[in-house]
Amino acid sequence: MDQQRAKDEL
Amino acid sequence: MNLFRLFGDLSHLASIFILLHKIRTTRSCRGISFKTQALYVAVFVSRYLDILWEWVSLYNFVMKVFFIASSCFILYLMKMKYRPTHDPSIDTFRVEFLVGPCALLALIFNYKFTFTEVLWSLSIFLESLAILPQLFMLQRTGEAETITTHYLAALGAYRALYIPNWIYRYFSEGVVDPIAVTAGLVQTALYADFFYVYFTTVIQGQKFELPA
Repeated sequence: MDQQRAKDEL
Repeated sequence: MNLFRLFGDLSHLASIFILLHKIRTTRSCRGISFKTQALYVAVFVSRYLDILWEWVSLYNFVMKVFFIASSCFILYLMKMKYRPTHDPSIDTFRVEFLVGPCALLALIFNYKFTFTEVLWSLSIFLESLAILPQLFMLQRTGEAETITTHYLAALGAYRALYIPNWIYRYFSEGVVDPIAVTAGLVQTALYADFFYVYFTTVIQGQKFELPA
């Protein structure tokens, strides 16, 4: 499981 | 992109148009918290300024520009054009109690200790609490114009729809954004009471009134 910031979300 | 997120974003768009419609048709910003709107400007500017150096997609770009521009425009309408219709004496939530803790949280919880990433975290935490001055104002007056409640419902639906979006992404892409998810859950929970009254009164065609 990757923990990261979803850059495509607003 | 999945349908939950698309409808969440559309709901967010709708909320802005409902708010603009309310201000224009009633020629008043009565019942709208200036503090909440000012917080949204801070949220969108701090989060979406990345359009200057990061390209995601045309959809992403257009939405970000729209949210920055519309939130600033709403602030202009409230502060300049319809200023006399805004009553600061009922918009009394102490915003400094929100910004301080959010800044601290952003410094502790972020994906990278850089200026822009901390700013992004701050915007996420701030957004989750930005509605509080508005809800506080609603609590104080005990009632709201129907159009204002539609605005709040659309705004609440936006973050609520992001929750199934995260669940979907977890299973389909195996990614999770714990900062956004935690803040999103808090934000949606804040609307619980409002949604209860909204569905039991406004949707049944009655006026939104909080029990005394």
